[in-house]
Amino acid sequence: FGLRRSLDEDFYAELEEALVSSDVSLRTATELAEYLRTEIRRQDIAELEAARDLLKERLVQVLSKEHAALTWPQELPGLYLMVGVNGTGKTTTIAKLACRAMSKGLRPILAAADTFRAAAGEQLEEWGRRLEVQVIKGRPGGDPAAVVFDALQAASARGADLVIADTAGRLHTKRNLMEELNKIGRVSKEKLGRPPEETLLVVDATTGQNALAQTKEFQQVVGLTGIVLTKLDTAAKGGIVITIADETDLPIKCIGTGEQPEDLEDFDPRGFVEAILE
Amino acid sequence: NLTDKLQSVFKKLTGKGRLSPQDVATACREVRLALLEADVNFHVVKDFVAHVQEKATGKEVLESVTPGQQVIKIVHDELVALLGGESETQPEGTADIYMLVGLQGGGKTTTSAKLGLSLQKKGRKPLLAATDLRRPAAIEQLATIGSQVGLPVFEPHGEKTSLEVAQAALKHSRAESLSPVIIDTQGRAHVDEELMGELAEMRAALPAADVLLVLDAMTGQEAVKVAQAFENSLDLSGFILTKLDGDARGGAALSLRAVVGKPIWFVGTGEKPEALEPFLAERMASRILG
Ligand SMILES: Nc1nc2c(ncn2[C@@H]2O[C@H](COP(=O)(O)OP(=O)(O)OP(=O)(O)O)[C@@H](O)[C@H]2O)c(=O)[nH]1
Ligand SMILES: Nc1nc2c(ncn2[C@@H]2O[C@H](COP(=O)(O)OP(=O)(O)OP(=O)(O)O)[C@@H](O)[C@H]2O)c(=O)[nH]1
Ligand SMILES: [Mg+2]
Ligand SMILES: [Mg+2]
Repeated sequence: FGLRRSLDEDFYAELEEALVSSDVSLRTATELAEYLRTEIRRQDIAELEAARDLLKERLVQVLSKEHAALTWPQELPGLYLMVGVNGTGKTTTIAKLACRAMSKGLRPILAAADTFRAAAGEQLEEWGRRLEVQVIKGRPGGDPAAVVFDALQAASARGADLVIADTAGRLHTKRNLMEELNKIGRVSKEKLGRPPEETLLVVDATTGQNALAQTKEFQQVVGLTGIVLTKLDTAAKGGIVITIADETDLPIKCIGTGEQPEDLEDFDPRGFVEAILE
Repeated sequence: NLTDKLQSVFKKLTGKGRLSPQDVATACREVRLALLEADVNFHVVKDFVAHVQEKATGKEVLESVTPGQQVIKIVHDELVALLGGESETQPEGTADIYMLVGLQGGGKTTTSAKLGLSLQKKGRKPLLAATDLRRPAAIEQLATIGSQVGLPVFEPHGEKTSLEVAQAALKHSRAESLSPVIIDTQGRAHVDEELMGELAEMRAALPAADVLLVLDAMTGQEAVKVAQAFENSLDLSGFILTKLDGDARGGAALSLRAVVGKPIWFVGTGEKPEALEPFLAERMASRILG
């Protein structure tokens, strides 16, 4: 946006359109416009470029959180727990994280704790085969918490550094499924003697306002350490994370940019904001 | 919710009179907010609210309802009309080939089995065709669900492309007197030229097929571009909106119908094979309005 010459009402209308069309909530877009109006007046800004930079800096500030880097385990084995609603890319992201861990010289083990969905275990096993990483599977319909427990056990026994655990996709509105997730979290924490190094909510960048409700519900039920925003290669802007960043303290740790194990990047607030504003 | 908000906007309009332009403008701001919160596309909202504003301004305030309720009724009725109206006929389910297409993770594989089960209950003998050669264990996924519901699944046997698998499945269906063939395809981004090209090829080879775009109900503003890209490339028969058992308001539905103009056939309401229902415009309108 920003082909206008002057900072008039049309400028603010275009700004709102650019942000909302990227799935930033109207409320957040309005707050950003208010901030901009105040600062433009206060700093006596008349140039479009200066106003744009002001907005850019503000967005980068909103998106820059503490603990934005992935936490690698100090005590071994560590645990990454992947959670989120159906189809967002949890299982595929595990393959990417395993790849990342190995590039750091760590030895991961994968826990196929989605014991519900058809061929979920087989999907993760196939990734394990391709990456030459061990996969601990449960029996179909079995207790997912037990699979994570067994994987942590196996990791200790075999000297692996990190368990990356898959869970079944679940809508945050399903009480029994969220309770099941809460139990997985508790059992894992008890086995580790500390919370998992990462409990990552995997969010699809094509998701609209519902991602905010997802984040709040999952945060309550299982205590998140960060967000992985997937499918940014599909042209969706993923602007809802700006609203999420505005309303929670959660950092976006990584982004998914494709369907292969190498398609994972660290979240770069500045690059992300530039893509939103172009 | 929107009803409460509009009631309070119009609280002062107690006596009988006309809806003033200012009151309608205030109400329309609330409607706009509600629709954007529901993921209705920015431009679709703009046109829709302008249309409602026109309809509502100067309208006589009816004796029996409050002005707020009156605006709500206009909004609701306009939404239902835009979603295809209640009179929209349900799909016949008579095609011999169905192709399920869409973005990654939208629910195509699960929905293929759901569609098969629903057609089987209507007396047909569907064959599910697993043509996703890329996603790990995609074939197993469809084969597993197929066996769970008692539907035959055609699996690849060395074919190099998805189109070859689809053609082999068709051949098999004729030999076994199975119909229709429901083709599950791999997820793809509407901006992926290569994959969209491959899909266009498959569609061109199956001109009589009913092509259904499977879209996640929580899809945001990008829904319009996605739907339009698939429509331009494939000439869709309709849409299936999935994961409506969540609390996403589903405003993408309005984008599909209003912009692309093809009907929404079904909605997915759960992970089980039975969780497929016909699309109802009234119900969707209420959901979008919150
Ligand atoms: N283009 C693109 N596709 C992705 C990305 N991440 C995952 N996918 C695809 O999204 C689809 C769903 O991925 P999964 O990993 O199965 O998602 P999930 O969250 O584990 O799904 P459920 O277990 O069924 O809830 C697959 O087709 C993946 O290849 C990404 O960053 N970009
Ligand atoms: N709650 C709910 N989950 C659904 C619904 N439809 C599909 N799912 C789930 O969404 C996830 C993705 O479904 P898939 O059928 O694998 O999606 P897909 O479009 O085939 O994915 P790709 O082939 O990777 O593009 C799975 O966890 C399904 O169980 C629905 O209507 N409601
Ligand atoms: Mg999965
Ligand atoms: Mg699939």
